[in-house]
Order: sequence, then structure tokens, then C-alpha cells
Amino acid sequence: LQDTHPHDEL
Amino acid sequence: MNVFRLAGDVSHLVAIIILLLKIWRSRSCAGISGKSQLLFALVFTTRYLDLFTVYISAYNTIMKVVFLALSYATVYLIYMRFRNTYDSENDSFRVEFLLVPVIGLSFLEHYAFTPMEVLWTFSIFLEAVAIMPQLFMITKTGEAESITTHYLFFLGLYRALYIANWVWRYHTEGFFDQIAVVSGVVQTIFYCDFFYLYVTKVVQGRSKMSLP
Repeated sequence: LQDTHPHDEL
Repeated sequence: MNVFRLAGDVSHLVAIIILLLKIWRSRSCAGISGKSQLLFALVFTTRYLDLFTVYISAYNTIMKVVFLALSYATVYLIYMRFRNTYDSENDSFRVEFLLVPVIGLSFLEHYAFTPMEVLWTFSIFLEAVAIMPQLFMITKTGEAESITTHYLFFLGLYRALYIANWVWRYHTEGFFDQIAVVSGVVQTIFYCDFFYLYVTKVVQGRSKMSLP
């Protein structure tokens, strides 16, 4: 499921 | 991680804890918009679905779980435990006026048309406007207890610090998240009027904030 955008903020 | 981001997250946490403690200690949720708190619980739920798919850091995971737990605890206190003190009469903002455009916008503008991404975008847009029932309630009753204004202050501070974080990240790592930044700026603007009232009324030693 790495195709989702990595959102590293809360 | 930079100092603005960390301070922003801490402010957010402080805001949520202030509200929870206020309700718990006073055994009352008078003056608090249950609708805003329900919307924030929905924001965290739809945004943090990636808890199950991607691991970013221990900090990220722990903060997400804490925010989720605290927001559900707040909703529980308002709608279950102290529901006889809930001022539903003045919490009359029509939430569908927020939800319908936000759902529509998240289908129009997103990074990828996948359920996770659309829900993430929905949560970003919804967070930008989720405080409106609370601000509406204060406008309607014409006053807010100082503890409620401290809550709003820290919530607004969190937003302002996130903008500083984005400026920092843009210059140091070239990071630019258009959806988050645009709605983050919109969200911060909603607090400007409140910030002005907070500084001129509450900080100068009045116990309640009354609207002029």
C-alpha cells in the first residue's frame, strides 16, 4: 500500500 | 521534525487537554460546541487511517493514537457523561453546510483518487472549518469562559506554528504540500479575529470574554 501519499505531519 | 512543528503539535495537545480537563473538573460542558468536537473526532479518524498502512515514526504513531483517544474522550464527556450540561440550544450551527462542500471539494481536489487519499483530503478540509460551530456558539451567546478562550488560543497557535513549519520545510527540504498549506492558511485566518479579542479582553484580566 505504498501508492498512498506519505503524510508525515499530524 | 523542526522546532515549529514540535511546538505546533505540543500546542495542539495542550489545547485538547485544556478542554478535556475543563469539562472533567467543572463536570460541565457548558459553552462547548459538541458539534465542533464531533467534527474533530471525525477529522482524526479519517486522517489517521494510515496508522494501519504506513509506519512513519514512533512519535507519529503515538501522537496519532493520543489525539484519537483524547478526541473520543471529549465527545464521550459531552454527549454521554455530562450530556445534561450540554447546551444544544446554542450549539445550533448547521453542520451539513460544512460537510457537503467539504465532501465535494475532497472529491475534486486530491493527490490520488483512492479511498485513503480522498479521506485524508477530506480530513484536511474539514479541520479547516471544524471550529466554526464553536465560534458560532460564542457569537450567539456573546461570551466565552476564559478557559474556553485559552483552548481556542492554543488551537490557533498550533495552526500558526504549522505555517512557520511549512515555511521552514520549504526552505530546508523543498517540501510543499499544497492541500495542507492552502487549507492550513484558511484555517488560521478564522482564528485572527478571535486572537484579537483574546489579547484585548482575556489577557488583560477579564474572567470572561464578552463580544463587543
